[in-house]
Amino acid sequence: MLEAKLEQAALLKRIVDSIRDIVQDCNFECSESGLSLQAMDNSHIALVSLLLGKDGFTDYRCDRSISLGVNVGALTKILKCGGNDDVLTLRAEDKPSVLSVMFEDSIQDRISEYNLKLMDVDQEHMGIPDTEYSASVTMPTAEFQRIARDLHTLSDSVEIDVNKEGITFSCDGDIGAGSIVLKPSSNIDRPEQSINVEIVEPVTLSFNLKYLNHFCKASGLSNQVTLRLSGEAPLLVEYKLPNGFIRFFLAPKIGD
Amino acid sequence: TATQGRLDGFFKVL
Repeated sequence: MLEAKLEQAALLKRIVDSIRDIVQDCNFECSESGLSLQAMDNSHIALVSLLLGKDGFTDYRCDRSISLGVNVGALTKILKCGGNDDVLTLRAEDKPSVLSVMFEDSIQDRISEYNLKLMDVDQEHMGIPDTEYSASVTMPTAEFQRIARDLHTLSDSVEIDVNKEGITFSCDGDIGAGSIVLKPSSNIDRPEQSINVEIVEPVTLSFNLKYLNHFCKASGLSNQVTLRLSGEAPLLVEYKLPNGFIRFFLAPKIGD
Repeated sequence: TATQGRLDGFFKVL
């Protein structure tokens, strides 16, 4: 059986919030080592890959691997029933038909428990090859979120150009054009504000801003986000989690 | 205009 306790429900609430625009139904895979998920959106443009290692939980026990087929919208509704600061416990039997979600509010002495009906989710598992990326840029999540939001007011797509000078986001839409240039910088007092650019060779690719804005829902999970780009490979947008990560892959736009 | 690529070509189904 599975029994997994999180000190703060906010972590799972934010994770589910950040994937629900991309994925409707998915399998949460629970194993001895932790909880993971891999799912593609219906149009096969974006893929989300989540790992929450067992050490990211206050308590974690999973005797044998369990696959939890979940409707993400339904899980979102249940998670909204708990407070951000509540202790959250997930429980499931070995061949479960429901996932038990328990919230404990120690201040109010309030315990609430909900059972989410599980479903069979027929899902292809994709092999994600190890990729040598041409460029990796780590920046504050708030900055990336702002850029994606601002440029989406002008256009549906953004061109991302990385060279040794820094990273440029630019777009050209019906009402006009915009661009933002970020240069590498290090902030010793506030390292989360640093911008780090690692580059093997310059790279320029275009991406759909609607998806980038979906990914930015994960901004509350981490202070920094890393973008990895290569050739015509999918963009990797990674947010680090306590003992894990949430990674989004986005297929680039092709040709012009 | 650029067309939106798909992931299928990059990731193989296991």
